Amino acid sequence: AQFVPPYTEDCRRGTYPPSGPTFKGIVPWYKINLDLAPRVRWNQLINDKKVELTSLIQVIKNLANDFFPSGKLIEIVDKSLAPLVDTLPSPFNEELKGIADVSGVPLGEVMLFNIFYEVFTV
Amino acid sequence: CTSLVAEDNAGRLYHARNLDFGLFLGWDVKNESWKIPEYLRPLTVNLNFQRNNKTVFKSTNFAGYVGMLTGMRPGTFTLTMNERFSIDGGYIGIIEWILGKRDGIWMSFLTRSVLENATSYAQAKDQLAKTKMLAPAYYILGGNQSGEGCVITRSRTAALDIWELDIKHGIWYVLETNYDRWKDPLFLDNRRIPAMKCMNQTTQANISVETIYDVLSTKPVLNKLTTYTTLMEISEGTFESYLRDCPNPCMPW
Repeated sequence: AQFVPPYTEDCRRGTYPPSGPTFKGIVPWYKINLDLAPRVRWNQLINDKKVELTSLIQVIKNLANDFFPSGKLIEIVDKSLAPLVDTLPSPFNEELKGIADVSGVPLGEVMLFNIFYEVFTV
Repeated sequence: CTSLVAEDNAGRLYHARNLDFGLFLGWDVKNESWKIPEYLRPLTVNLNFQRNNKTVFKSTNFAGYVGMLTGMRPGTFTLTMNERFSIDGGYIGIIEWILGKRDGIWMSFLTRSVLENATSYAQAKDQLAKTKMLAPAYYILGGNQSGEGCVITRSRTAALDIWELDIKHGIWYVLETNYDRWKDPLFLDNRRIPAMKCMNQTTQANISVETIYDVLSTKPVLNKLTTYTTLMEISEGTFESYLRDCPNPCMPW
């Protein structure tokens, strides 16, 4: 039955510790110091993941541009979502600004990434 | 997503999740996978939030995302959030927010706020059930005492249902995918029944971090949207996360 959608397998056994084709790697640990100012507490992590974050945002922009080839949607995101950051409660507003500073990703696009889950509940 | 809280015969509480995200957001023809999970995997990190050099809470997160979807306040409670789809969805909350109606809270910010500030299972449950939000959600909460585990089904304004562990009546686990428990899941997206079948086969006597990983590794509970699996056990402070893949044949969701 595994080869017929929905590809329902017999319950797996003995898969732990993780290995094999369904395991893509361990997740690295980072420390976030809440005693630091919100604007700088994500700096180390974002420095390390700057390339990956930029790549994800670019994929999202490409998808948006597939639907709106004029580039208007991303223009709206950059112009309209950035001021919205100031309406977020502390410390989230300052943290997003810090992430935009370090990553070089426009603030509106950082905001878009952070509200993705809300947007896709429809 | 699939989240569950389970209690073993000794009263130990386990909490685990598969995070699935990125449906319909671009298909990579070459790799036969969704694009967003491919790009989210390298961004996945475990975070240890500290104050005065002491851990306040731990989380599995995406770099650049400041809200929380998965976390543990060591020794106190564990928490995951699953997406709940609704016509009265988050986009309405966002529009209200833009228009200046800002009495609700962003759902992943609420998760973080609870992890950061709530000091007991009861307090966390109360905040998750009663705080007005911008989008509907399922909150899956585990505590540190026998019987402390629940799924809170939230609309934007209220808790529609709180489904709790009830060991005396044989409910030794609660399991949530992305559908209200009183409704059948979409027939094309039924991860609930396969997951429950595997939990029932495992039995309460054999539940552990290892066997829960087995359940979350069984297709279609594991699917092409699955980015990571997190396993938590509150009494030992176990917090483990693994990046996942679902080679063919595998359901796209």
